[in-house]
Amino acid sequence: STIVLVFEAPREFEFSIKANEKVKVGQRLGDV
Amino acid sequence: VINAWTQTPTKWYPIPIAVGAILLVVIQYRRTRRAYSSPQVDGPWQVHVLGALPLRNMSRVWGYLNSLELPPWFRPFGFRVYAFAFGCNLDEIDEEDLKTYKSLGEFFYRKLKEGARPVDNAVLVSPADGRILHFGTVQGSRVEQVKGITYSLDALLGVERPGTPPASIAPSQRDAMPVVDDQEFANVNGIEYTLDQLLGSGTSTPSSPTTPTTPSPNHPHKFGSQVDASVVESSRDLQETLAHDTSVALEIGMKPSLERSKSIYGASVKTGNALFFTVIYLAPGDYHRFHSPTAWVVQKRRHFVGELFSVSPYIAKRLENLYGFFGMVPVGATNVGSIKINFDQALRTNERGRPPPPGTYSEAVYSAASPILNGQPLLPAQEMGGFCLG
Repeated sequence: STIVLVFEAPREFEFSIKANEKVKVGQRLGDV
Repeated sequence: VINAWTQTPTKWYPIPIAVGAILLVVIQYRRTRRAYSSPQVDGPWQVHVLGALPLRNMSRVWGYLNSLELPPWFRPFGFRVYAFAFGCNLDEIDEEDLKTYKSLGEFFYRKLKEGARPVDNAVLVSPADGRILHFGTVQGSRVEQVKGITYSLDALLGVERPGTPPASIAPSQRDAMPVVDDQEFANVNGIEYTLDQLLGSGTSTPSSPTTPTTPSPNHPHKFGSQVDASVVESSRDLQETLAHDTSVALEIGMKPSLERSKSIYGASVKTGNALFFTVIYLAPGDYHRFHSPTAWVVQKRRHFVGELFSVSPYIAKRLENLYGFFGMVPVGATNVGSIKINFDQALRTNERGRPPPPGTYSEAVYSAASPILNGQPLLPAQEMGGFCLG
């Protein structure tokens, strides 16, 4: 199963994840 | 020969009407079959091998087995084996007594203990346990290439630029080439889908699921309210008849739109903003419920009928940049299941029977949930639903 998030955010938005990283519910994905 | 040609008497016989009717039926059948013929597999040998496997039927059998009720004495043993094989952490599940899970499907849809997943204060949090396959920004008509796979999200914005030439890559070539078509879209779960269809101009009768509609690709998508995020579960290529995939797109909005600038691609993006995406893959051993990634209001849902397939990151990595491949062959299909959304009891995915015509979807709006907010409000990490087995 796969989930895709597509969203509009301020340009300053930065991901705080890496590709192939394991994530859990509630974990930070990014912030402005 | 001459004598035979000239001396043989000619007799006329009436041809039975049935022969003519049968001939017309055969011609029509062949024409219809040609129109809906299955896509041709093309590409490296891995594609042919995987394409030859009866993955769809195997998935159905696997899905059926997952819903069988297991004997109580077997459940603890069987689930522990499953947990060991797929890396499930049994210490964090809500029901620690494994006998309470009657089938593998129920175990698959297990809940976690309260507090097992602390929620970060960030504006965007992960909606599910899994692995980040890709993430990045939408640059122009394409998603910034990440980990070797290129997307095009031009169709997300629902605007077809005047004079834009149609796709020049034939379906049979897609699986060997990166994205080139402006009307193509994100490669999700290995399946192409157009987000124009997901967030585009489809209209619906408020507060009730609609009959399948075909959105117009030429109608520009206006962000009538600011779209903060969409959750899309798998998808289907709506420009080609490819492997079916169920997708449920949730469109939300938070504020009324302000004056928006238009990019050169006709996208309506607020000044100072940009489009971002991330793809999260849920492995078989992962907690399979999904939660809200942010504080938002879900306004509508679109359901593209199909079947669920799974594409593992291993397969995705082996076939980097084979854009379109995943849209043609269900790679690594492991199960058949359905999608549940807690606040949408009408949603029924993975139903048997005649599928709706390609490129159509059913839509539901959630304005009844909160007339003031015009949708279903959700808090960060609030449970939304999940992926069910069986």
